[in-house]
Amino acid sequence: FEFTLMVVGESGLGKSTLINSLFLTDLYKDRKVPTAEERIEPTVSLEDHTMDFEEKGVRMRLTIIDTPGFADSVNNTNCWDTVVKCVEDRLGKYLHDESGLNRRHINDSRVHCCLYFISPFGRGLRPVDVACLTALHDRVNILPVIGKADCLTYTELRALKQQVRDDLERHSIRTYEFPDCDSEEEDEEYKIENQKLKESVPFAVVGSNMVVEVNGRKVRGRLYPWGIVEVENMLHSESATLRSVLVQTHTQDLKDSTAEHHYEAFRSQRLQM
Amino acid sequence: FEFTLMVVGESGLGKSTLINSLFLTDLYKDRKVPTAEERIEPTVSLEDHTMDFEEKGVRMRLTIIDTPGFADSVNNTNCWDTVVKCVEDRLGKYLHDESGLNRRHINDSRVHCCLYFISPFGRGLRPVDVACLTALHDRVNILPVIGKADCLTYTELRALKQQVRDDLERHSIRTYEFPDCDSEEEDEEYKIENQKLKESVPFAVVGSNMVVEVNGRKVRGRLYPWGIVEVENMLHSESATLRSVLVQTHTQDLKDSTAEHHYEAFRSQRLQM
Ligand SMILES: Nc1nc2c(ncn2[C@@H]2O[C@H](COP(=O)(O)OP(=O)(O)O)[C@@H](O)[C@H]2O)c(=O)[nH]1
Ligand SMILES: Nc1nc2c(ncn2[C@@H]2O[C@H](COP(=O)(O)OP(=O)(O)O)[C@@H](O)[C@H]2O)c(=O)[nH]1
Repeated sequence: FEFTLMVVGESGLGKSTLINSLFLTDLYKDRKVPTAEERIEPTVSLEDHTMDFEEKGVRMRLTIIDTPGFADSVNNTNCWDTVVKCVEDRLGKYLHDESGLNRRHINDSRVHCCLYFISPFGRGLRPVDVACLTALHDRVNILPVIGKADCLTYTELRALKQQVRDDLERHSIRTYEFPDCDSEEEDEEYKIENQKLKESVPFAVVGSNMVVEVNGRKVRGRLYPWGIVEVENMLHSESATLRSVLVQTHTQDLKDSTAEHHYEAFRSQRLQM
Repeated sequence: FEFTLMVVGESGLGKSTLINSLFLTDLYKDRKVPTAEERIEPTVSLEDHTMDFEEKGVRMRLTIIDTPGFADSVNNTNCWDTVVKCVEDRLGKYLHDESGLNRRHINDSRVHCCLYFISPFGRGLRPVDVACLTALHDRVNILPVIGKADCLTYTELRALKQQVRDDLERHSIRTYEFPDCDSEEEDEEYKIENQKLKESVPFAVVGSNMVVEVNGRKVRGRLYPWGIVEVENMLHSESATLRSVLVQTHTQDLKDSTAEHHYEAFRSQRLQM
């Protein structure tokens, strides 16, 4: 199973911590963080990390593309170009390989899903979000998430999710659509679960590199003076739901949608040029 | 007692909620918030609100200058110009009044303190922060604060405070200096308290418009599934310390420093032009 996940969002939204939490790794231990002076000139770089892991008996080679520097400067005009180029280059490489003589073992390095991090401090989508999502949504499956969701009370989170959904709709931004169930084969409970999943987007995620003790159990969490946020507790965070979607329930559909929807659209545009 | 406080920082850092919490008002009830499209073009506006209140028997006319739109666009180049102009216009007005015939009742509308909000998601100062603070620090007393500090664990907060202090030093940014005690007259305990105050900068603040019940008491706070953050609890937030500095312990020194330090520097520069 090969899967490529891209992670996009301004620095400080907890992206690397979330990736570590989701896949129990420490991919970013030696990351060099640019200082404020280095970030005056917009520089969006892209970093690749590949890891093998196993979830519920399924072995997966997961490639994570990180986008440090995104929207971190004083002037962020077109900071999304590097991101779009990365997605298109990988679609282009597949097209090239597919058009070649030896088509037997094409490496599928296309981006199967883009986790777009939305700040919990916004009132919905910010201008950079709208611009970047508009440039990306026809090229890759987008799953918007609200990072550091532990900064929001339950009421604020519900309001923000609604504002984000309204903004996505108002700007005609198409995010990844969870496929509907075939009414023949799926049972009622599955349909209800699926509907709840659709309505949870954007997922409110919390991540942590720390282990804390709660009622005798050791869990990933954030220890505050007023309480402990548990990353895997569904009342505190939707990180577990996101993980399940990415590596278990919707892995295949995300790959199919990339191949049949985004890639084909890209291919026909390219061939017509 | 007339005091003018300016509040600067990108939207979503809890500025208006903090002002409401500090001064128990609802200044911003009818604020209109621009949508993402309206914010594509940088527009920093300035809004004035004046209120009278009493704290510990002292009556105060407090004017708050808010800076909506600051650093909220895709391209934030020079977004601090409007803020600097506001401070300089008020210094200029005082100079004009002071140079006039009738000098008996000059209205002191100079900005006595600028609360600069730093995001708890940064790794210290961001490029816009450095640029804005550099433009402001010679014109007005700056008190940097970390907004929405309830998003940080105790360890993260200590690290961020240190990073901000290092960045301020590295960029030679001068923030408001709490005056040292005269070693003759002040007792040991006062000196220790004063030293602790200096070392707390930037103050980590939390604000709330909600009242929650904690152990039978009604307090301003934020109700999370994992606990309650109390705005006035010194273990949770330094908002009470900030309020005390602004309206009680350092009100006069902030006004003196404005008059004797920032205004005089401005005046000599203006007279030499
Ligand atoms: N409040 C909160 N802080 C977090 C969360 N995840 C990470 N952090 C903290 O935010 C800081 C930056 O996180 P990082 O993952 O490096 O952010 P990135 O720049 O988006 O990759 C670290 O100090 C983390 O401890 C979260 O879910 N909630
Ligand atoms: N986590 C957290 N959220 C806050 C805090 N203060 C305000 N908020 C929330 O942040 C949102 C925006 O606050 P607001 O004061 O309008 O921010 P402003 O744009 O900087 O003036 C509101 O939903 C508040 O409830 C705080 O101290 N911590």
